[in-house]
Amino acid sequence: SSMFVFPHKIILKTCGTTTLLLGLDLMLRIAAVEAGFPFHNVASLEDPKVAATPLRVFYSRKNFLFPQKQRGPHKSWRDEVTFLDNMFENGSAYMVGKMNGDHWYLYITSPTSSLTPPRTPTSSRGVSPSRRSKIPTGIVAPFGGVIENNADETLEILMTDLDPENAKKFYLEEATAIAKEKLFSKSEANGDASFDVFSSSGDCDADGQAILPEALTTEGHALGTVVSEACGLSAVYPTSTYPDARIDAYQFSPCGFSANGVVPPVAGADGTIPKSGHYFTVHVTPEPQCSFASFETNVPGGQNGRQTAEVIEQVVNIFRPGRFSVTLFEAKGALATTPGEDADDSRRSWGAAAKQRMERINGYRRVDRIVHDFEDYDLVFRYYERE
Amino acid sequence: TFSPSEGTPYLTINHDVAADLDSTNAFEGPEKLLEVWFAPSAKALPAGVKEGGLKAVNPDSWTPMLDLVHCKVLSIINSENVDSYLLSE
Repeated sequence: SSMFVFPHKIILKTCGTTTLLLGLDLMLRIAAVEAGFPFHNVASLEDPKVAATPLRVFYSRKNFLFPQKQRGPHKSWRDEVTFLDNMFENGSAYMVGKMNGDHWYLYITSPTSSLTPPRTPTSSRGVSPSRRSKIPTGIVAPFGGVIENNADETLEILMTDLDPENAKKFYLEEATAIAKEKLFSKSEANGDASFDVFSSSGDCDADGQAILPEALTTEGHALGTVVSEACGLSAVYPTSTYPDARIDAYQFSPCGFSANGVVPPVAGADGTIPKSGHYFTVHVTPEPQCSFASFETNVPGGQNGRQTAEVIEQVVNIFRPGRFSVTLFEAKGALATTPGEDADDSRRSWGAAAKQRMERINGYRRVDRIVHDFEDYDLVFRYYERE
Repeated sequence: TFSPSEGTPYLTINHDVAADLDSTNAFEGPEKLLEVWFAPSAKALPAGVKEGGLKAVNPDSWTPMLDLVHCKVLSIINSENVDSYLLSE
């Protein structure tokens, strides 16, 4: 599981039987009390029910493999939607894909309430609780101005039925063997025959993947780093292209793998560095009876000349799934507001070509392509099966 | 040897949690994904919001929220624009 905290938004992604939505109330409270974001559901910040007013809320997930084992509001999509509807105004729920196959659920709040913001109270930044039982979203009154559409893009690849050979790398035993082999090679070169997964030097490899001193890491983290390199994950956003990129990976025992990557922005064509944080996150459950891997990133497609389809192919080749879905969320203003880019015709045609390229992922047949045209986002869901 | 620049994100590990995790009973890979926006961009935080916005929140403050979710922090990468939390479960 992973969490990414930006100045203006938070992303929380959790697997297993976690109860993600049960944390939402407290998340909104923390945003109001500790970060100072405006609230509209209670009269004062001291009220324990205070909740910051979110601009947008997105909640999504693939269909569960074992839905009956989930807890709380996650036992069914209907329960989750009821939970969110009871919390927010202007929410919409969707199911995308085959009902009798792999599909994907989305709940999204509408920003249209921004056009009719509630009256700003005079005595505090809150309003009487009696006026609102649900938390409004999309309000711009405290900000002033109109919601701007930033270059926002999220790619998610959800892979099932992983190739057993590829999945092996995500077992502790295999990871340890790879680490020993790697360290044996290094030790031989140095005339040292020790087999410790921890480095005594604390140096980083040339690709920036540190094998840290034991005091600074754990076996899970050290092996996570080894697995990131061995499986090819480190090469998706390599430090040769992204010098300050950093991966934090963990190899679970007896199996399972999680990694977060932070990819600092690179300078645009005009030399300016956008103030935007980019991330990627990978989670792997390799057991054959429930094998699954996910990859998610907001690194924009086309950055450094790499098309989204190339990233998808590179990720899919790590796992060789029997089937996978790709969801691509793009803000409609992205083309017009990408720093250092002009929204000219050539850029648009490049974008069209990039999208066409996604129809052909090597070794896979694209089965479904479903487009949702939201008010300020485009969502494209694609589903592929191995040929 | 690779020499990171000054802007390189840095890592903090929660040894108490990360040392003895057991994933034997894991069975459900597909994740639940929640994304909550409080402002249109990092550059457009509303008046009254602390500098750094949500990134200014003490990492420990997220712990009770993550307890409700049934996750614990394994490690954190702090970087200029985004902080990444690797979680258990």
